[in-house]
Amino acid sequence: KEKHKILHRLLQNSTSPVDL
Amino acid sequence: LPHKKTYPCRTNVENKVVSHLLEAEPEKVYAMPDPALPDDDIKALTTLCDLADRELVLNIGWAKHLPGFSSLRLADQMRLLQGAWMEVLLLRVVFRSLGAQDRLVFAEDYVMDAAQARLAGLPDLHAGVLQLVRKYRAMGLEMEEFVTLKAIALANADSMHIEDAEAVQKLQDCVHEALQDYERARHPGDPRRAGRLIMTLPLLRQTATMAVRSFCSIRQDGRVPMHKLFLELLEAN
Repeated sequence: KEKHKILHRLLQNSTSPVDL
Repeated sequence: LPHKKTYPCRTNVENKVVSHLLEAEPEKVYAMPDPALPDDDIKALTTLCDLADRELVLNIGWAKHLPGFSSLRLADQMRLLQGAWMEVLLLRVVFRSLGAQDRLVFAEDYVMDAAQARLAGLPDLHAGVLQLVRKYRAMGLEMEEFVTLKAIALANADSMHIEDAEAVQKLQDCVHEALQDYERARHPGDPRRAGRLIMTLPLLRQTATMAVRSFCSIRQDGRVPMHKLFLELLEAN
């Protein structure tokens, strides 16, 4: 997970594409 | 970025999943090549990697809209995206290029012909993606089919390390069924259309593998700056 922290963070974000 | 938009309902087909996927389709992204850079392979590859990175952010947001995707375990969500990110990116390029003649529309402001692809060092990839474009153009790929195929590609990522295979299978069945329902209503005279669309996925997978290899080798070369998310996903492959 540490290795893929951005993907992990983006998936955990509750909102979708607008949430940049 | 504004997100929501509505697509005109082109058919009387009321498939909830397909409508939902149309709604979830991300906004277009512009490449905005840096005018300060000389027109060489580095500029082309830098532009492509930057564009891909920004599209990936949108594609992750898109994935969350797939029915059932957000209910998957986080680890499985990651594995599906790590397995299918390039297929999703390529399918979007392919769909944008359907109306272009032998050129790939990476973005409205970034269209690449064979000569430019040679300059960028990506002639085989360009030819491979164009093969997909021709295949879908011949079939008359529709927006509804494109969004559904993209979802199927994600659900079909075939990761070896899925924790809850049953839940992933359910997601796959859901989008597969949506495609079949759509085709039954929209193309009742062509019972093989859904199957023929799904049978294009091996070529998509093969082309995506080629793309990932090309960008891994570009990365090893070290001359092209790459953003972190793009690097993360390259490493995942």
